[in-house]
Amino acid sequence: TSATDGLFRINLKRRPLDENNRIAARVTARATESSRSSIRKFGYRGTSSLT
Amino acid sequence: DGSDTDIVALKNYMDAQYYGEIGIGTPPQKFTVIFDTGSSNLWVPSVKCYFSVACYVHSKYKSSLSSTYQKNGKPAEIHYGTGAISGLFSQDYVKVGDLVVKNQVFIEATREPSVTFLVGKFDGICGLGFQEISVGNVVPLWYNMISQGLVKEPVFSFWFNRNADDEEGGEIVFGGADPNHYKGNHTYVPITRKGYWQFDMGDVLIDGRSSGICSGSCAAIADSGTSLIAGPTATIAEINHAIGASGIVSQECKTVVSQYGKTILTLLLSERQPKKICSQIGLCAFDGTRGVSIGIESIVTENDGSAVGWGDSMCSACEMAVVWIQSQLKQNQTQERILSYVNELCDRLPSPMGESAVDCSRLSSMPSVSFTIGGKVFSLKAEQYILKVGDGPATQCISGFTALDVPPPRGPLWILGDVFMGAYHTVFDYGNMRVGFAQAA
Repeated sequence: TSATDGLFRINLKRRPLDENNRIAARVTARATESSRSSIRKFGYRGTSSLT
Repeated sequence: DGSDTDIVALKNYMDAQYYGEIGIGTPPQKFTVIFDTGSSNLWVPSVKCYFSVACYVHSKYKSSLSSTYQKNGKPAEIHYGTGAISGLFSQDYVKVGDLVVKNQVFIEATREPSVTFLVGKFDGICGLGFQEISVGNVVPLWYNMISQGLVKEPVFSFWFNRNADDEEGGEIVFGGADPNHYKGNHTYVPITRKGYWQFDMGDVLIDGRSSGICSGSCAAIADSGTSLIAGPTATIAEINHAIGASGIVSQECKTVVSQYGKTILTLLLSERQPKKICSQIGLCAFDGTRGVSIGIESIVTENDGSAVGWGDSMCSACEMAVVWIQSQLKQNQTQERILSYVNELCDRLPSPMGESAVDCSRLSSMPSVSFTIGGKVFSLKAEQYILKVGDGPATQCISGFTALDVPPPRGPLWILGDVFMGAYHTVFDYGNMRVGFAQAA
């Protein structure tokens, strides 16, 4: 990082797409789809809010 | 609130590939976080997280080790589509590069049950969205950077290095933009819905031709926390067809084309209102602005006597068919060719939020896909929108497009994730409430 020009730079690392995270993504996607079905079935409106 | 669920659900942290380091507390405890313009809270795992495996494989915040920690203690919970976290709000100093943000409220996560967070290489997420979507209405880190006078200009920018051979992953710059990482001038568009970095976008072009659905206008969000580009199913099916991506065969879609295709064509040619066509043929109700599902389960009998049922998906299939046929008519295609093409599109429908494989050897023949922003065309070449997984003969190619349907009035909506932001350096200008894009360098 450097602030000499008034810009604060943060380096980013990159994670290549690999087979492991793709498999995990599919598992998560299935779980999400299943929870969405439940939401529809019971008419529940989920919230992203302070509990 | 609940109406935002669809958008939050898109977040696919599993594939989010760019992350940086921050420090929380005094002395700073290091965490790897995703800098996410699609959310507004900062959270990291807590040392008090005992029952989630994800917490055991990531760095954890220990408040007792920090001299600047201040207790808050209110419970907090964030639901993402790909998982949820819960815990407690805390307050401490946060070090981002050389900047130290004082008294930042963040979430110490004590539960991270999702496999997403278990496999993720990042410890937490640093939201760079607006306070309007901040859970608990917490003041976001970026707001505190500005109010504490840490940056000269209320602007931050992203550069993602899409060159896989380079070690450098990219850069986020607070206070401005690094001229080394873009070419030419940025094209700026105003924020149309504060909360997300959302703006109005024009037509999406496939090989220079209109895909139809956004020829009026679509909403778009610049989202650094999403890997791919997500958009309406109808357009993604067209892209899939153009790049040869596999899709799921939709029987409802094929039924609509075979039974109603000619009628839709005729109605469009007679200049009926396209939005009313699906209600006119009885597949949707009309709510005054667009077709809506009539919620009726229909049963038809197949030739072999078995009964096949279909539901509201017929309405969606019809609306897609109308967009496709309309777009083909504008290109002066013959009726026969149009119906054949639309039938082919039914084979290319993407799974919602799913990935589509393409043939790596066909990259050179794949068309460009372009987005019209601020009256300018931002094109992506196949090399830019296809992701390669693995090496050598085992290399697989994945389309950088995925489907997400958000109905009007909030949609149709596009999420421009890392695939787009990798090609176009993006400036988030908080002072002028605008987003800017320029070719990345």
